[in-house]
Amino acid sequence: QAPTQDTCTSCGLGQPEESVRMDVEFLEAVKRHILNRLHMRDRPNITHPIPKAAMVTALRKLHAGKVREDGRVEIPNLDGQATSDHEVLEQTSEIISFAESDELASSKTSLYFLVSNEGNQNLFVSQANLWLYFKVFPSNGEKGVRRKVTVKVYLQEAGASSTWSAVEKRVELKRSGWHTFPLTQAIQALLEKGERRQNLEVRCEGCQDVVVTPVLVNPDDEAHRPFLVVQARAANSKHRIRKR
Amino acid sequence: GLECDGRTSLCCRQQFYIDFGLIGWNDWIIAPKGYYGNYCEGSCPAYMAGVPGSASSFHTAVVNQYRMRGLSPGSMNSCCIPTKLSTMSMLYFDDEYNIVKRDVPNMIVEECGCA
Repeated sequence: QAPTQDTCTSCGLGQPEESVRMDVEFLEAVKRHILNRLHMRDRPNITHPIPKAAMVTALRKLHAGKVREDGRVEIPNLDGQATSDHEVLEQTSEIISFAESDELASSKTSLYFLVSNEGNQNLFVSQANLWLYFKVFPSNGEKGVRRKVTVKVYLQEAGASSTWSAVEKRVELKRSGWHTFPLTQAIQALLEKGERRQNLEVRCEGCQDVVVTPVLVNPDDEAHRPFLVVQARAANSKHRIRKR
Repeated sequence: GLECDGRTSLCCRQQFYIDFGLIGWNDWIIAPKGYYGNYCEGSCPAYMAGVPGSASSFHTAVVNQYRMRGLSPGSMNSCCIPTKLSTMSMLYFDDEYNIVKRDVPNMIVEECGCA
């Protein structure tokens, strides 16, 4: 609106001040709305950044596609073309958790994950996979040789010394690379118990014999830091409904 | 749906964009860069209520049934509400430094109408 004589500087700043106050209040309301929809009481307190190398590696493994610049969801249709989906009726989540290790851990094979259950809502875990990077050190004349090792992932309850096997997988390695290990049931059980810390132990049978090593938590090799990808949805909406 | 342009007082969609960088939220929200916190505002005169395509809701259907029977619910006020909402996908850090990708339904107001 064009300024009139009544809104000259001598009239004070009442009107603009009120407008600014309204904007601030509206902004606060929108911020609260976003946090509510994400089931968060407050914004997370980020005190130290995640190493970029670890983040980039993990994001490349994201299952559910990319995030558009404006945030709108893209779901490929039958022709393989991306369409904007206005009818996603349920809230789905994908959580990438990076491995941590206790400095006092007696074993170098131990690591743990802190998996948030996002505001204590009932999450149904549809899939959870542990991603581990295996480094192959070929000796002279051994390039391209297939090596077979057995990887066992053990679960350990917090405070308990006993472990039990969760996954056993025969891995064939030709060169260094990422391998996945399913942990769906273990993570579902963890969230059902209301706990958030999952201790793991990774043992590799035959790795030493064939000069293979799984990369665990190593500050000098952040790009290959183990991580856990959990795909979950709210437990009360078991069916995914999509209108095209 | 009408877009608010400052010239109409009728029910319209007001665009409102919040840049996460400007409010200091870009340290925990990885993507998108901002949020379209659009909202609906404006008046809904009687002739706009239940206009096909503007708001297809159960309430609109009930009001139309009243009209068809010659019972004009004059005291019934019509509301300017979102009639089309879209899902927003967000990628962010949580308290545990996990990266979370979440599709949040009904986050963005795409169209407004009278119901």
